[in-house]
Amino acid sequence: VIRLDNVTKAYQAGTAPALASVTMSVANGEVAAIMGPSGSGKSTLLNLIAGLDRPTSGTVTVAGQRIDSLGEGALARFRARHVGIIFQFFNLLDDLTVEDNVLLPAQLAGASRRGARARAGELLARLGIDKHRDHYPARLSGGQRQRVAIARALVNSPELLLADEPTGALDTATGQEIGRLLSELNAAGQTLVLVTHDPALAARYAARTVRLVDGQVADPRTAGVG
Amino acid sequence: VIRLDNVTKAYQAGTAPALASVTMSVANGEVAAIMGPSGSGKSTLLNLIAGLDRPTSGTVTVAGQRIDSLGEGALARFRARHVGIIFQFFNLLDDLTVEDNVLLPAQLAGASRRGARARAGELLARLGIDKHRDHYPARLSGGQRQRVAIARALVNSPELLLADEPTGALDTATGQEIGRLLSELNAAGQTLVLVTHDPALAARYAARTVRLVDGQVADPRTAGVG
Ligand SMILES: Nc1ncnc2c1ncn2[C@@H]1O[C@H](COP(=O)(O)OP(=O)(O)OP(=O)(O)O)[C@@H](O)[C@H]1O
Ligand SMILES: Nc1ncnc2c1ncn2[C@@H]1O[C@H](COP(=O)(O)OP(=O)(O)OP(=O)(O)O)[C@@H](O)[C@H]1O
Ligand SMILES: [Mg+2]
Ligand SMILES: [Mg+2]
Repeated sequence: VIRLDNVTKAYQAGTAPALASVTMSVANGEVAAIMGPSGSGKSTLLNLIAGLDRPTSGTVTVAGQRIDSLGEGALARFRARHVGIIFQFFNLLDDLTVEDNVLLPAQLAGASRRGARARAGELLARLGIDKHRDHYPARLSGGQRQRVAIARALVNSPELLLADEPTGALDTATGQEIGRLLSELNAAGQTLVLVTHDPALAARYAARTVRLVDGQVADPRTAGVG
Repeated sequence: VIRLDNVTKAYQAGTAPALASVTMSVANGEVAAIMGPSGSGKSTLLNLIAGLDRPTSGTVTVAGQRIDSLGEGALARFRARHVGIIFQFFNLLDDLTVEDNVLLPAQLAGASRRGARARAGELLARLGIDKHRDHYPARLSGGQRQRVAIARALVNSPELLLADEPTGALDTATGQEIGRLLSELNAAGQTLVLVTHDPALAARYAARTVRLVDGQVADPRTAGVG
């Protein structure tokens, strides 16, 4: 369902590219972990898969669509309907309550407000932060904010979840709870690309691990179906 | 060198306090780890020790000074000279280069610019990010930004280092490098309060671990010299 062909991303001409000739794919319903040293290109890879950025060269195909060549409007609609994203730094809106942050993708996808509110409530309760529903992000702890970001990514029950270090700010026990939640969603059919620094999380939940080093896939045999 | 006596912090009257009657101390030259579930009060505790916030009741004493009752100016001077802080979300200034971000505490402490620049250069090199010296934080990866925050906290060689999850955004290998660096500084006399979700980091480098649960010290025997 995801395919990158010879993808290179150089943020500035003349500097070392953040990703260099990456070819890889992820099958429908798979959990693929992406690991690698700090600065190796993991967040960049997720941004390209989500269509939040464009490759310098090469093609990115998601669910049959050439993500790298869609226009902004089409990309936004595509993401709203099919993709949930947990950002490395959460990207919450400070002027919206926790609940309204979580509801944002549902609004963008034109979902029924009542159904979305029920779904948001379930997720917040499952993540142990429903008592913060009407609070603003500024008064939440780091791990509480991360859980708001997780709830927001899941509110539309997207087919594809892109998670950039979803347990980075969490204690071991809460992190394991997140792992279980992600695993249930995958069992129900969701495809998951999981960027993580936690080898235990990858080992436990991922069908395979792709290692990035200096913007390249370290071992082409892990890159998935050719 | 740090002592909290019966410290309570309630962000809003009538809500459950973030910290409740916490009594604990840290000896000069010690490494004390603070662990606990998300939302248990760890960042709040560090903010009170740093004087970035005031307790609702109780006293906070650092290096002989009643931190909870100093004025803003005295607090800023005290921190600039004696305390290095690694924030959970880094708190880098987007309009300053990496190098200028790192130099900020040295400027505030009135240190010689030449000495400070040499020190900053050493730290950036040790942390593997000196090639980003003239870049702005927005174009750095998560773990690169965290390393800038670490360098900034250390530029004045402070006697007391408060670290809020200093390896949260880092891969295992880089995280171990940070652990070694902190351990060397402690061997040279620096006191370290280390908030971390990583049990391996705490086990390896901390003389003792204080567990917070719902704003309270879980086991008073870990609270340090009475
Ligand atoms: N907007 C940008 N402009 C220029 N360079 C960038 C930009 N964003 C990232 N980079 C560079 O691209 C490289 C890869 O960054 P990326 O954020 O993908 O790394 P990462 O693997 O996610 O790292 P981490 O584990 O630290 O989060 C880094 O060297 C970084 O400095
Ligand atoms: N500015 C604030 N106003 C109101 N409540 C706050 C504020 N900051 C934190 N809190 C609350 O205080 C409690 C403790 O927060 P704190 O940030 O100290 O937790 P923490 O242990 O650092 O958590 P984490 O591991 O998730 O970073 C949380 O329940 C949080 O919601
Ligand atoms: Mg990243
Ligand atoms: Mg915290």
